[in-house]
Amino acid sequence: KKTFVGDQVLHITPRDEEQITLLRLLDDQTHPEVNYWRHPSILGHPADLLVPSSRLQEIKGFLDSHNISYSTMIEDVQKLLDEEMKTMIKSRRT
Amino acid sequence: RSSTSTFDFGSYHTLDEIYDWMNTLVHDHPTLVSKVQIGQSYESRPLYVLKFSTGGSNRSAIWLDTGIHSREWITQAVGVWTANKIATGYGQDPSITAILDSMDVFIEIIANPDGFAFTHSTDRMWRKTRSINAGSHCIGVDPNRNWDAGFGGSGSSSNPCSELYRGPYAHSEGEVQAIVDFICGHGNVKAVISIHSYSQMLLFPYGYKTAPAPNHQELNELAKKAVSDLATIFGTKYTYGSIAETIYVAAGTTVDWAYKNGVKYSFTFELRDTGHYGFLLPSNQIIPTATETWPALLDIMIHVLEHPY
Repeated sequence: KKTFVGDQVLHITPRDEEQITLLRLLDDQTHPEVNYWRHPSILGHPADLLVPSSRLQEIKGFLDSHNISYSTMIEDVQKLLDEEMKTMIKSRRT
Repeated sequence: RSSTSTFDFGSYHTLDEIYDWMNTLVHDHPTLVSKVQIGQSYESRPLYVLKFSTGGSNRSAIWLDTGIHSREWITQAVGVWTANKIATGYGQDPSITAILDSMDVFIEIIANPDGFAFTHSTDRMWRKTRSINAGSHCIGVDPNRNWDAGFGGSGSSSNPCSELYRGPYAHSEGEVQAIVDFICGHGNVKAVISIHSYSQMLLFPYGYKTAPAPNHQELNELAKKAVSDLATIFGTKYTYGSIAETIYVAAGTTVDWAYKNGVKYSFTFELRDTGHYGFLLPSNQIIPTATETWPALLDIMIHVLEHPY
């Protein structure tokens, strides 16, 4: 089973059309492990990007170098998945 | 046999558990609910639709689907809750009773069973179908870009490795073709509501172009009422509008295909949430999400009932 230890979801707020275009480049490169949960669309709509731990530095560097503002929406995806599984198992026992 | 009264609607479930629960629902409401197999998935799993009908022949119908993007687990869970709500509400709730006394309701709770099974077994974040793409090592097609409505246009990808891969041709995916065959074969479907997550939106055609749909004003008014009634439950704020104007131009989507094929009341929901959990919405939010979605669904269904065409 695929694990997501240390993988993060970044909540990205593009400031202008140019930044939206740059964000779309990440998608066009379509590295299978980096994927948009919410695609960059129109101004005022944030994008959410799942980034594996192995590429966090690179992707954050890309965003920083283009002054694209972001926050971390999910610090560790696997922690949420573990919690989700624990809750499902508990429900089954009940 | 398990019972609908002991089923935990506030928990996420596997494909087998949901399929088993569907049998239980049919067993508990034999004169109202039946299960129809409309096809099979790429990996040969059955595609089941729950039919809610009080009789008559080929009545006007409302179609709902959940889980076409497999990782959007809140949608399948809302589908289960909603199916149970309709089954238990008939004869008790005047709105549900009025709808089912005149119309049939079809719910496809697991529109992408291969993807859903894969999210449980291997990759929780899987979105697409599981079909093999000739000449590529990447698997799957985005079933919400695979419809014959502006197929191949903006907002979809020709790259099989993309999450937005449209597939080699429209309706290449058995999961999509099965719905097409069913709705076209039925011939009297008056509303299609396709449920997704997340970002709290209620959207309608067009997705593949920015021009307003001929029924834009009516759909917009109905969406406005629906999101307003949704917000009365827990204050959850939804935006609404055409797909193209509200998020982005997206070609080949379910609702555009339905609209293009004569289904005037064609909507897609994006359920909770914004900026917290995304596809990993905790299970303690299933029932609140389903509960608040219900009045919006009901608004659309009642509008369809009261505006025959």
